[in-house]
Amino acid sequence: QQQQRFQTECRINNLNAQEPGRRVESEAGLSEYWNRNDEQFRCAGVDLVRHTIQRRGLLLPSFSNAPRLVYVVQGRGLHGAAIPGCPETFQSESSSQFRGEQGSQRLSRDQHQKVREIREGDVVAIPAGVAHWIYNDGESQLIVMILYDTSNQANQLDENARRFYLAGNPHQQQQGGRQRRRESWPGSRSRSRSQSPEERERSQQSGSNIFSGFDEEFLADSFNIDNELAMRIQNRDDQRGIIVTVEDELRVLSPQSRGEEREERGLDRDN
Amino acid sequence: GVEETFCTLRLKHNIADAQRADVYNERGGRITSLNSFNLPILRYIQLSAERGVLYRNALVAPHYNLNSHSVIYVIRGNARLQVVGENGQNVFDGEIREGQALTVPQNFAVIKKAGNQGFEWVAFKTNDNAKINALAGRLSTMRALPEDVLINAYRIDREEARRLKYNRDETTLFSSDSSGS
Repeated sequence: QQQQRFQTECRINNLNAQEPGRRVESEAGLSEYWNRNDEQFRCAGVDLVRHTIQRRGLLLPSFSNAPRLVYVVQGRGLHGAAIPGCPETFQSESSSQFRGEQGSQRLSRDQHQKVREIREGDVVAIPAGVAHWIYNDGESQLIVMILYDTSNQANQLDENARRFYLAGNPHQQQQGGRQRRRESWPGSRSRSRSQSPEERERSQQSGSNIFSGFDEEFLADSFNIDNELAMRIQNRDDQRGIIVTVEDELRVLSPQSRGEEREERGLDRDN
Repeated sequence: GVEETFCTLRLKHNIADAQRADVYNERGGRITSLNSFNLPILRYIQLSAERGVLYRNALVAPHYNLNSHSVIYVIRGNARLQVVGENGQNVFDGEIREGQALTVPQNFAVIKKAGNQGFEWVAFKTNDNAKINALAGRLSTMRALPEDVLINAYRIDREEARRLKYNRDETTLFSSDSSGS
């Protein structure tokens, strides 16, 4: 049904292998976007993005109107997804360790939803509307390829993959990127019920995180915080882009792999 | 066998009755949801509804509709609403009052704050099992993220990250006196 709604035509006379047409630099990485107006991608109802995340780089949390599949091309890291209504099952107790901390130093309590290790070859599925983030805790670059299925039934907006950032300031990143390069997108055609490629690109350039669209007072009320902190989560003067450098190591709760192995062995024995 | 299924399906369900509320906050208000779990015919038509009552100056947590659009019709009172789109663009900032309707597209974030007379609404949603994702409160995205992600994303310190995560202990409906923690 969704495909019928969006697609009025799929007139493809020949196919071409495509490379990303737009590169956007961030403080700790690079994002490359394929031309979403290319006929073959529009026909398939997909959008492609490749993120190259430097060591200690954090891809800021975002959600989208389309479900995503992430493939880890290279490197390793951590992936977190904030699934609505799910409990924060990763909880620090006195004996828990924070990943990234030297030794077994105890830290103050935190709790959050499950964090998963990812490595080369992994595929991660992210439902529409679920916020996710990625951190590179490896020794090399972490490269992830993301496909947005915009023709999926879960998407009730139009055929454009829309990225809603919970933090950061993509606008500043795109305007101020040091080596920003924008290529023209030949062969792109607009449709009557959607934005033209130029409009679409303009709207991408005017991005910021969703909290920046609210009044500070409203945010302060909602979070029960002071106005200053409300302003800070709007990230209006943030120049770092969507992949930011983590100052120290990112400390998140994660089970020790040895512990997991022990548990697995124990289960085997029980079985 | 069609008459045993479709023809006898229940077609109505009352959502104005306060005793049927799914979410209730004695200082915030109440919300009653109607979906295909409590009215199965909605599975056929892929729609659902929500009836909300917000007490004076209370708030609905900032949230977005995960899998549906939402069309809000104001039954009584007034509220200030802000709706934000994909680029942090404020697409609505104003008061809506009795008799008016407002569409909130899928994934657009919204905050509602009731006016002095309170606010009552019905929202029609374009999915038979419409879901929301709260951005603040006990069952919110903020709580789901590790402190260090917040610290580095917003360039704040650990104490501020904790306030952001834990200062609101209510869910969905917030009282206005900033004592939710």
